[in-house]
Amino acid sequence: REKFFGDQVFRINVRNGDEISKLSQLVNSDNLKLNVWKSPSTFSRPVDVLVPSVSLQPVKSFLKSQGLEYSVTIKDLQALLDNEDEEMQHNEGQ
Amino acid sequence: ERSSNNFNYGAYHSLEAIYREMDSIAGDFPELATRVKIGHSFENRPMYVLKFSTAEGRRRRPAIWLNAGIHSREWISQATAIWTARKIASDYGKDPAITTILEKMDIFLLPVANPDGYVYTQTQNRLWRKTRSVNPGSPCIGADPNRNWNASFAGEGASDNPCSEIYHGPHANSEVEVKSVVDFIQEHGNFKCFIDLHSYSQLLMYPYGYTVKKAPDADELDEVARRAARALASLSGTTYQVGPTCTTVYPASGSSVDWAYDHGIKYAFTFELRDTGHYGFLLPANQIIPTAEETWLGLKTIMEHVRDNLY
Repeated sequence: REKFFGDQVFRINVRNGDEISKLSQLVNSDNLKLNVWKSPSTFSRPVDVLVPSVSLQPVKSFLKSQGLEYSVTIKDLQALLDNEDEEMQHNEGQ
Repeated sequence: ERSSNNFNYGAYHSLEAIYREMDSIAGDFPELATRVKIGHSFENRPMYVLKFSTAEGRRRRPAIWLNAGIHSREWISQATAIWTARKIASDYGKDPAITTILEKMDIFLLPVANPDGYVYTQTQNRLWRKTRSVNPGSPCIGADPNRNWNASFAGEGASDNPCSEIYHGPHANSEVEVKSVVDFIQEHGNFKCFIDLHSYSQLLMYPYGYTVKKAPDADELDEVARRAARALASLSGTTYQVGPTCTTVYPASGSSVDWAYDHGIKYAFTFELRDTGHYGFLLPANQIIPTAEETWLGLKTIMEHVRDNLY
């Protein structure tokens, strides 16, 4: 099974068209292997991106250098998956 | 009636368990529900819909299509759909709204529109979204089945890169799962409503996704959607944003509801079910039934409007 150890989900706030285009540049970069859960669209809607552990540093640096605001909404994706798996096994047992 | 079998609606299930439960619903309500095979997936899994009909034999009754699980990782949508299936069957004859809807129309419910993807999320990669078709010349698998419909195919908001999560596929209907639904709906020819259930971020949207241009029926769809969102919120206060796909979430070409709308199915809506983002696509199982219950109120509002405004 594919694992997501150390992967995090970032919520990024965009305030103008310039920030949307900067962010699009980031999410379209093939080598960072980002998985966009909620795409950049309008200013009122934050963007959610799954960032693999190997890409955490470069993504953080990019966001910082471009002045993009972000927060980490899921700190440990694998922990969530493990909990879900446990819950499913428990339900199956029931 | 729910204690007559051991299916737990408050839990996530395998494809086999969902298919068994569809069979069981059909068995429990033989006068109302039948499980119909409408096609198969790329990896040759069957695609089943539950057909709810009170008019045996009259094939071209006006109909409603409820679609769920097209993006395989959005598990709350498949779970909500199977709960909804049992709800439709058990409320018929008791709840005047669903009774009168079914006296006039048929309902077709597809709980798992992307069976290969769903199995893959349970066995290999929980976050898989696409189909599992092979892309010749690329190491990457699958296409986004909600970019693969013949509605401004390969336009804005879809990718031509097979490795992208929003890859539109080599041509419209290239994904056999999409083609199966398209063929079924076209062959039937009398669908009046198409609702796609997704999850993430609580939205209720209507065409278009592929353009910012206003749909000819946008005012009516907006009014219906706002009423549906209010009904949904009445249960536990879940707030939905309402509007056209393109400006409410993001531009997306080749989507199911845009195809439905462009092919004469006026009442075309997309739900994005409950999920703040803090759970990713891993909405805790104890929220399945609350989500299904509130969604039901929204669905019922739309279906009642369709019933009263057949065209």
